[in-house]
Amino acid sequence: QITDRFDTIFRRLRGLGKITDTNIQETSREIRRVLLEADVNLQVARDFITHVKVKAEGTKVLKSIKPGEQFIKIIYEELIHVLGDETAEIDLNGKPSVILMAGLQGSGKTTTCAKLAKMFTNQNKKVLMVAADVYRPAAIEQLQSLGRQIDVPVYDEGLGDPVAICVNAVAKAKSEKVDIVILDTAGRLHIDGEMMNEIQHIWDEVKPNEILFVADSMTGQDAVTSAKAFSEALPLTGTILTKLDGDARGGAAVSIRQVTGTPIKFAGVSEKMDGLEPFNPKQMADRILG
Amino acid sequence: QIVKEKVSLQSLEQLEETLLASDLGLSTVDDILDIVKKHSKENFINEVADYMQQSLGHEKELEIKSPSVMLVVGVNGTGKTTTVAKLAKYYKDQGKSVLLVAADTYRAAAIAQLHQWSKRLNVRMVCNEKSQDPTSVLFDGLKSAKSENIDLVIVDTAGRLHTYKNLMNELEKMVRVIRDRFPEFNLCSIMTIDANLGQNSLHQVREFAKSVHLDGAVLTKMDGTARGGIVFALKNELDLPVLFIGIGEELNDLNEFAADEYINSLLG
Ligand SMILES: Nc1nc2c(ncn2[C@@H]2O[C@H](COP(=O)(O)OP(=O)(O)OP(=O)(O)O)[C@@H](O)[C@H]2O)c(=O)[nH]1
Ligand SMILES: Nc1nc2c(ncn2[C@@H]2O[C@H](COP(=O)(O)OP(=O)(O)OP(=O)(O)O)[C@@H](O)[C@H]2O)c(=O)[nH]1
Ligand SMILES: [Mg+2]
Ligand SMILES: [Mg+2]
Repeated sequence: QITDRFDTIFRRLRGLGKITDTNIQETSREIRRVLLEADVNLQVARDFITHVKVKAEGTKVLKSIKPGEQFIKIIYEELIHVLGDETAEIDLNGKPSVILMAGLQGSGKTTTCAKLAKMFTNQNKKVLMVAADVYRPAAIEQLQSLGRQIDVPVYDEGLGDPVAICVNAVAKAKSEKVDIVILDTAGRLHIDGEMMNEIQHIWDEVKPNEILFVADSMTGQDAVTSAKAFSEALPLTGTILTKLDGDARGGAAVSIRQVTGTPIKFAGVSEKMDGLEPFNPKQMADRILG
Repeated sequence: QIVKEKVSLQSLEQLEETLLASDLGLSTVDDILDIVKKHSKENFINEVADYMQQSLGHEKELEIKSPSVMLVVGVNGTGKTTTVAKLAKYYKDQGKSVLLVAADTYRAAAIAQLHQWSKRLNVRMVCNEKSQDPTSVLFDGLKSAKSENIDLVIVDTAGRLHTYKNLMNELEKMVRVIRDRFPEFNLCSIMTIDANLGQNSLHQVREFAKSVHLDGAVLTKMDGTARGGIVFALKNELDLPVLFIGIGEELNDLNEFAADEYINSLLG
């Protein structure tokens, strides 16, 4: 029963009785509150509600007997649709297939590199991880340590040039018939011109098959700013949302999806190497609506 | 950019948008809008600034009485290890003797990361590569600090989500060791809050505070575009003051929190 699941919204809407033109405004405000509390960006929430209203009017739900219930059903379905109702795949057609990881500091890129590597290894693919973060203290050691843990080799050139490291790693992978190369990069601010140029340079030289934006699922309103900037700098092919084993509602998922237009492909659900799952839009919608 | 003008519906909406976009959260923004609506006079932005200043209170300074131990805790990736290094520099520059304890015994290369910082700082670090027990490393660190008359021990801990009861218990155990075995050490605990994160930071702090009394927060990654407006709720609802802000990835990138500067950056 949908109204049992979204008790919070339903309790708020129930008090409004039949949804009419006069209280649709109030209804929208209540929905907006729920979305904002879940960290969905304000403008994204507004656009979403406008879209839902149009849909509601289109299905004549506003004249129905149980408007609250119907309205919530539309919101829920629309949210699932926005989050991406198709499961997204990773492009494994390259020889090798190259995956470039990008994102803000601390979002979980290095850990996710290893999780992806383990997943592909389990599928009997030959994987190479590349330590292209030459800035963060012991970043290379971190990737090497994870590589030992999952028995996947790590390519590094110490504190060299990240662009050269990536180019050389892909060349080596080609010659060794590696299936998948995963490029771990340094966390960077979207407003750091030099660092954004660097990752654009890597993309330009290597032409990866996948460019994945790794984002913390607990991100707040600013998710639109950083995600938009990354998607304008790089042709992102997908997003990975991390730390979903926390209890953040995860509204950033909607913001990021809206602003980048790319599918959310995976969810990080623990610190462990098996803590990666395909993204589940329905579960995410449940979580956001609380 | 909010224009200083008389309160109109449009200016209220603009204020609401600006504050929500900075992650102040609905209930804090509602409170502020109520104040503005009640006292709708000219120049309501000053009204807002005053209210915000009152909320955040006066600058809090941590008193570091020797010997002290500072636990740095927080959620994964929020900047604990980097902040530990910055704090070490801050207090070393004040003439205090500092010792670092690498009590993140879990994450790959966590010890190596802090070790890099300790070398750059020329500050000693206590660690145990083979240990999987952060409490025992903490114990070694405090024993060492005691014998060397160290002023301040700064402890780097593993990132953790409050949803893991066993990890919260681990923090409680560390506090117990300090209180029971090293009662002469003054304990203060600092939590890192990532300015990029949303309303869940309030919940994080609430939960962490059940396991360890928090003396203050460091708002990290304020050199990005996120504004960390959750600090108002942290102070108003949980009485947690922000002591420092992190403005970059280097040792010098730590500023004492200045409420007036912060408020100006929010209100433009
Ligand atoms: N609980 C949980 N922790 C995670 C998850 N993904 C990453 N982490 C943790 O988040 C922290 C940061 O992860 P990293 O992989 O170092 O992040 P990063 O993006 O590479 O960081 P930088 O390279 O500094 O930008 C570590 O403590 C990880 O163990 C996840 O899905 N769940
Ligand atoms: N731009 C910016 N980056 C920061 C700041 N503080 C930390 N970082 C970066 O954030 C990333 C994570 O920092 P860490 O110090 O490893 O975070 P942590 O909380 O110790 O991470 P875990 O131990 O894995 O939980 C690193 O890339 C840091 O350089 C800051 O104030 N500004
Ligand atoms: Mg990394
Ligand atoms: Mg750390």
